Amino acid sequence: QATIVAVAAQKGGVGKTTTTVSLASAWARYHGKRVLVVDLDPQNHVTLALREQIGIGGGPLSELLTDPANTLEVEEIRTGTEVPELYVTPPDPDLLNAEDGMAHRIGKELVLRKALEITRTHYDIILLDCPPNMGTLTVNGLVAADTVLVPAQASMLAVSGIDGLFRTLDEVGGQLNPSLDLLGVVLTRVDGRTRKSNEAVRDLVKSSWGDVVLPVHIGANDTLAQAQLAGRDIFGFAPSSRGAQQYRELAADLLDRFPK
Amino acid sequence: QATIVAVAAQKGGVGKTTTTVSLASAWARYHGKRVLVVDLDPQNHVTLALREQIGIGGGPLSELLTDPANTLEVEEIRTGTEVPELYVTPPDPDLLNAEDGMAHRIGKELVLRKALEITRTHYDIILLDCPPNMGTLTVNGLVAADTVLVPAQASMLAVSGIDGLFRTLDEVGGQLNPSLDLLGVVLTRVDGRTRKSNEAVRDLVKSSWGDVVLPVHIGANDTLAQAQLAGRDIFGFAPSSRGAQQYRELAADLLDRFPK
Ligand SMILES: Nc1ncnc2c1ncn2[C@@H]1O[C@H](COP(=O)(O)OP(=O)(O)OP(=O)(O)O)[C@@H](O)[C@H]1O
Ligand SMILES: Nc1ncnc2c1ncn2[C@@H]1O[C@H](COP(=O)(O)OP(=O)(O)OP(=O)(O)O)[C@@H](O)[C@H]1O
Ligand SMILES: [Mg+2]
Ligand SMILES: [Mg+2]
Repeated sequence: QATIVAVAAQKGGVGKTTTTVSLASAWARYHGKRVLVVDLDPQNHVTLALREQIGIGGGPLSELLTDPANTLEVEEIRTGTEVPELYVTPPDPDLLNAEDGMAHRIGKELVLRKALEITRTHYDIILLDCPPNMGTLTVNGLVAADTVLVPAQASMLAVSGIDGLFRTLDEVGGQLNPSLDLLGVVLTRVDGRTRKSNEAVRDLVKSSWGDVVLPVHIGANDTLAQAQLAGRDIFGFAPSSRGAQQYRELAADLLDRFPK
Repeated sequence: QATIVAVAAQKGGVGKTTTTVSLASAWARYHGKRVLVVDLDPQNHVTLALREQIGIGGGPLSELLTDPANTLEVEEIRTGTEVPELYVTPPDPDLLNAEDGMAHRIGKELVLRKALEITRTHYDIILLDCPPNMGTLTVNGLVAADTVLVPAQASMLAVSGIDGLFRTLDEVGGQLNPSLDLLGVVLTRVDGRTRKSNEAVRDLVKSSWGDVVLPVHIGANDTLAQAQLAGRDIFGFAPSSRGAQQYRELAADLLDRFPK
């Protein structure tokens, strides 16, 4: 019975995709976990970031999400990767239309959850990469999830995005997913040389929402971007890079924080 | 008769808002231009970034966009800032609903353009800050614009976003705004230490779309983020910072590139 982790942040470019892909790879490679990544972003960045390692096959997530019978399982459309035990949903150019197509559907926020019911028995961990907004796809991710991980950068605009996300979590938690847990906020792209603004943002987050910032942070490390240029996960591309070390550390830390 | 510049990029966090706000401030402060910034992003980051400098008053853009009569002008809802000659649309929590509200409207892509027809006679330059997607608000920006500026980071995912944007530009240019011009792609958050991947991305962009990368780039400079934490534009906050210098340079360069 998989733990389903939504990786969500309203702010653009804070490392949702990089974090999703890196954690998935670390758990599959180093912890013997069977992992599925569901790409909920119409920009299909998960498979773009891993494009040299993606298997062929699988089917479009959009078809599943707009199927009126809602009987398709994500397991039927996913594909494999070069990393044993790491699976992903393939790129789907129609995912944008799917969001519109779902707009008028009764119970539209529950479609993904239903489509993971049987799928989740096949994996240890399922990660959901969300787009930079609180639209129908992200909400489906939050409703389907057991817990939420929130990447954030040390910036005013990112912190304001956390606020928007937490308000959405309250709404979702209240009505649609009462057991939704918060893994925490992981600071990403941290510039070691900007201690003052890093501290200012940490204090701002702490004073607004308490002790939600995770102890492991991910520093700015261009190797993470280079790995995506090469279309490989960070551990295949540069396993001794600082980015790889920190994501390995985060992966190990988070396993102990999963809701029981 | 203002030049209307849409600042658009499908990728999140590439500096659309930072670029919009910095260029607007530079043109108002140093070039004697009367500038209006229209915040098309439901996250209202323009006024968040400038929050210590925003005047009171103005009205909600969402009301204008969903008004069936489509007779309101943006000029009626904008507000002033501490910078003389710099005006902005105030924060609007209903902008997200507006995008849904516009979905079924005939001619929904043309609403903003109409609402700027008289407004544009009051300004030298109007900037449109777009959200990180190609939805109705961004398309309204592209249809209303005379020219488009595309911030991009030196990353695979950002380059893939340029592709999505250019395809949208073709669609918009074909049917709704044939005279739409491209100012160019401005590389932002450039890390001076990562020459190899910077060059790799520049080559990738050039081979895909030709000579669209602008000569001025904006380096990674945390002072730009600190200015936003302080709620001030970069020139009020740290006028001799590298970020300020480069945005001043970009502002001067772009003035010569406006379509006649
Ligand atoms: N720790 C890091 N160090 C350096 N670069 C990073 C780091 N994390 C992410 N990046 C780069 O920053 C860019 C944004 O990261 P990413 O795409 O993962 O963010 P995102 O939140 O998923 O963005 P979006 O909102 O567009 O989905 C990417 O080009 C990525 O390679
Ligand atoms: N040149 C730069 N140097 C350092 N930080 C920067 C730079 N440009 C932008 N930033 C910071 O990076 C973050 C993302 O920038 P910004 O919000 O302007 O991007 P955006 O494209 O508008 O994002 P979104 O897609 O969420 O609208 C902000 O916190 C901003 O302060
Ligand atoms: Mg992403
Ligand atoms: Mg923005």
